[in-house]
Amino acid sequence: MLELRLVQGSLLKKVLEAVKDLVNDANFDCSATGFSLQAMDSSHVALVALLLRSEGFEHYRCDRNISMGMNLGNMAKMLKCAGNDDIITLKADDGSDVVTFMFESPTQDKIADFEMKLMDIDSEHLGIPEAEYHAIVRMPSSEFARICKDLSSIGDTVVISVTKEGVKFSTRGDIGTANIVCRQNTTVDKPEEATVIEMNEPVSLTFALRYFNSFTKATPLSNTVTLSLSSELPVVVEYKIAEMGYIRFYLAPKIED
Amino acid sequence: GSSQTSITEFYRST
Repeated sequence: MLELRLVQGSLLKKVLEAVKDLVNDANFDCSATGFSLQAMDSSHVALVALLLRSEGFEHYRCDRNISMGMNLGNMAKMLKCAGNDDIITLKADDGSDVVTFMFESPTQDKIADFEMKLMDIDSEHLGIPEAEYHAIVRMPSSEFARICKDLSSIGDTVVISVTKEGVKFSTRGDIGTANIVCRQNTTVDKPEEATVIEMNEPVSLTFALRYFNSFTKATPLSNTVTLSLSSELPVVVEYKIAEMGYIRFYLAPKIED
Repeated sequence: GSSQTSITEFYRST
């Protein structure tokens, strides 16, 4: 028996909007720790890892570890039917091939049940070891989204270079080149508006902008984004989900031929 | 040019 009640149902709506274009089908894993997902895109270039900790749910009952295969497009369609202020409860019986999403309006005057078929998904689970990164950049998530969108109108790839001066995002295309430098800026009114650079070693890596633009669909989940960079390792683009966990995207770098 | 590496080249199946 599984029963997860999330008062801030909009979080789950936002999570689905963040991952549904990158991944078609995925297994959601439920354990005492929380509700999690790990999945790769169809070309195995990017990986998404989601964790919503059990403590973040108003009610969390998971009698035994279960894995529920879902089509994320269909799940997003169902969650779109929930109001932004609705409380969302996920329910599944042991051995059942369906999951039920229950949406309650804040005043309890409207209650809806949506039942979705589960699927059997053969998915590979990757072990992601702790790593030391050469540089970690924290910046406003809206600023990062803007940069990715702007650069993708010029080129297909972005070179991210971190030095003591700041973090530079560069691209080149048929019409020309673009460079955007964000300097460390910790003297802002609100901490979420700061750009903070922790650098152990300068690093410069090339990535496909198409994937970054997909990751920025998670922007509504967090005011800030963290980029963890190391040469010869995938970049980690992390959006913290307040009080609950995170959504992390891993993208392998492009290598010069 | 540059080529795209797969994420599975960095992380192993568990």
